[in-house]
Amino acid sequence: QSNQSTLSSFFKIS
Amino acid sequence: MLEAKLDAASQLKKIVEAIRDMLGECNIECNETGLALQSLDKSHIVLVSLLLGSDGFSEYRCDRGVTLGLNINSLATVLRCANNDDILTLRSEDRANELILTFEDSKADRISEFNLRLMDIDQEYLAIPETEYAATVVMSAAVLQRTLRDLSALSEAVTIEIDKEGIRFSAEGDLGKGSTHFKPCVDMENAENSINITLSEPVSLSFNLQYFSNITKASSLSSTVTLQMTAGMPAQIEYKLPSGHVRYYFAPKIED
Repeated sequence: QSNQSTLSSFFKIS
Repeated sequence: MLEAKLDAASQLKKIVEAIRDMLGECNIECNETGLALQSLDKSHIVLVSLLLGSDGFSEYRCDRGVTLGLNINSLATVLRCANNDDILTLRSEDRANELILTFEDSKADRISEFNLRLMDIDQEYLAIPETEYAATVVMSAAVLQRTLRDLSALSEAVTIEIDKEGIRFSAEGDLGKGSTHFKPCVDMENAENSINITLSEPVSLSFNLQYFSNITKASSLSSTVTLQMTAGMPAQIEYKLPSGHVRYYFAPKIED
């Protein structure tokens, strides 16, 4: 089972 | 003010077609070096980063920074009114609330003008650090698009494994499973069919195929695509333009 990650969990949003 | 001319409207049409499915409203930042856009899709799975250097335009002038807040689908709608080989000019006055697009045929006996309303968009930006990726693959953009399309018949996800033997795409679903493996190769006659792999360690990542298929709509912009991956990190997928690039950062699926 795998889940979709989002970019906000890797990079900082400003 | 901004004034930027392209010899063929098709150049901008193709770029907009490559990003419109992922983006709604976004800011295009214009300055003397060219046009740039960075925008997340609604679900924060893909980031689109577009750079169009001033050298890519036949004429380019932008004295002062201009932000064009645009609805990308509205831009696409207006661009459909241009013939592919029309000369296209983008114009916007300082602090104006509209972008003026003109389309001229090469004999200049037809000139169409469209004014697109600009918007104030409060946009989120991602700070993406310079990264050394574990694996870099340069391959034919059309072959990547075809491979992913084939596998999307099997599953909604694709797994990409890169090692020194090559790059392998695989998918598994209710009807069964499938995979395509490409070995590194050099095609002297058709350089775009070569597959070049640079690797510091093997990588395996899975991605949603619907999003991947939207990304590969950029295949019309470049004969080759560069995939860069590191385990557990978003992939970087880049299509080079004559002066600039369309780049996507793509969040992977993560094992539970």
